[in-house]
Order: sequence, then structure tokens, then C-alpha cells
Amino acid sequence: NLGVIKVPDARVDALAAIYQPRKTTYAEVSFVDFPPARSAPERRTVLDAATVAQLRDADALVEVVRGFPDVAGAPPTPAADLESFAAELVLADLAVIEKRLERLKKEKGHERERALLERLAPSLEAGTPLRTLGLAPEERALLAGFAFLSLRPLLVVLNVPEAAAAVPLPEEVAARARAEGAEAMALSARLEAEIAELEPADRDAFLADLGLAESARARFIRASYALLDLISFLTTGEDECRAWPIRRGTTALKAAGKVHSDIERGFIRAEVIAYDEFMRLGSEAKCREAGKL
Amino acid sequence: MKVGLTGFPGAGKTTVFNALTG
Repeated sequence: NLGVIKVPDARVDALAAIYQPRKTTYAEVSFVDFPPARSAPERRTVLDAATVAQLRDADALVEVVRGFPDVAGAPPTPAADLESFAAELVLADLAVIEKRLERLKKEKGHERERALLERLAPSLEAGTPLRTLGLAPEERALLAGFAFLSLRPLLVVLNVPEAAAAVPLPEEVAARARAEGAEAMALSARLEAEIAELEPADRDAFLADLGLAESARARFIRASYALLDLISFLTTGEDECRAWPIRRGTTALKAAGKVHSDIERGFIRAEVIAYDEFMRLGSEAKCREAGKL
Repeated sequence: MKVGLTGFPGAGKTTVFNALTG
């Protein structure tokens, strides 16, 4: 079940208003709705192999947590649910490390990898997700092939009843998410579905009535974009105004390759205008005159 | 880039998915 969301970007809207391009393209993020996590029948606390394999395939995880009474009327226990889900991810990672260390016993070399895994195992045994350990980039690179679940960026979404949509995230949930190195937000999926049904013109008034400044959808998309550590660079002209997603820290050379591989191969330099300068001065020519290009 | 939605059964994961991607 795959969904693609356009990332709202007021800068793209503003540039499109100036250039009136034939086409406007927003950055996009893909979302996959995985089947519900199920415990392996033989060990209640461990996710089954199929679920683990699916989770490993994602670049980041969004964990939806129940913030409303269940069908039997039992009150929600979001902090406990978060904790037990985190424990499952940690156990799945620990199993991978133990298996790998077992194999490394029989192989020579791999000293750095062995040392790192031996250092991570006790943290996992203590229930600490890998993402909270502040691993250095070179350590992360060493671990990249393992696709550790507790190292994946995580956004916690507390799904609350409509009446609680404007209530701040409960502190116990916020604290639990912080402890796991995760971002967290509350939203009411039911309310969002209602908002989506409304005419765009009616949405703002509806949100204001509920005491909300914007839809949770916009907050969710921004949070997901940040979770993936993505930023956009913008290109504009008569043909197209477009936001291009790149990882934070991507070089101009690699970013150019997003537009076309030829541009990456033949790259000499990039002439860049900061968005704020462009908006302040109003045109490319004025930015050039002012030495802002 | 792909974001995976997960969670325990009964948390309303698919409702969230549909509301946000629909």
C-alpha cells in the first residue's frame, strides 16, 4: 500500500507566482503502509521475520500509537506501547548483531566492525535504541549494510480522538519519544479525513474553529521530510518551477546530478541565489547586479 | 526515499495512512 505525498513549499508557490511556469513540481515523499506488526508466535516479544524484513526496507519509520480507547473501551497506554515496540526493534537488532559476531569468530580481519558490534551489543541488551547512541558518521557507514531498525529515524504519531486534536502531546509520550531519540506529534486521523473532504477554501475556517493553526497533514509531511534529513533546492524558469529533494550536506555536484546526469558529469560551477535574496531583490538580473548570484 | 508506517494492530495505522496520503 503505497502513497506519495507532495511536500507543501511556500517558496515554490512564490516563485511560480513570479515566473508563471508551464509546470510546477513539488518535492515528494513516498509512504508505505506496512501490515500491522505481529509478534512471532514462539517468542511473544519479537516481531515476526516478515515484518522485520519490511521495516528494514524503509529509510525512516513512522510509528502510529493508539491514543483513544480500544474497541473494548480500555483506555490507551501510548507510553507503554511505545516502550514495547522499541523493545521489539532493539531485540531484532540484537539478534542480527549476535549472529554476525558468531560468524566473525570464524573469520579473520573485520576488527573495526567486530569492535563496534561488541560495543553496541550491551547497549541493546540494556534496551537502548541505536539511534540514541550518537554514532559517528564513519560508524554509521560501517553499520549501513545491517539496516538496523533501532537506528532508523523514527517519528511517533499519537492517533487521538477528534476532540483531542488541538491538545498538546501528553508529556509522558513526549518524554518517551525523546528517550528513544524519536520525534513525536499528535493528530486525529478521523479529523484529518474530514478536513480532506472539505473544499480547500473552507479548511482554514474549520481549523480555526477547532483552535488549530494548520492541518496535521502539513505538520506530518514537514516532520517526515526532516526525518529523512531532506532539504530542497529550487529551480525555476518559464518551463518549470521545481523543488528537488536532496539529503542535507549533499554537494552541489551531486545535487546537479539530480537534475540531469550530464550536468553532474560536465559540472563546472553552480550559480546560486539564496531564496530570501531573490525575493528581496525581485529578479535574477537584480541579484546579479547586487553581487548576490 | 521511503517512509514506512508501522505500529501495533488497532492503533489506526491505516486510517492515518489514508487520511494523510489520500
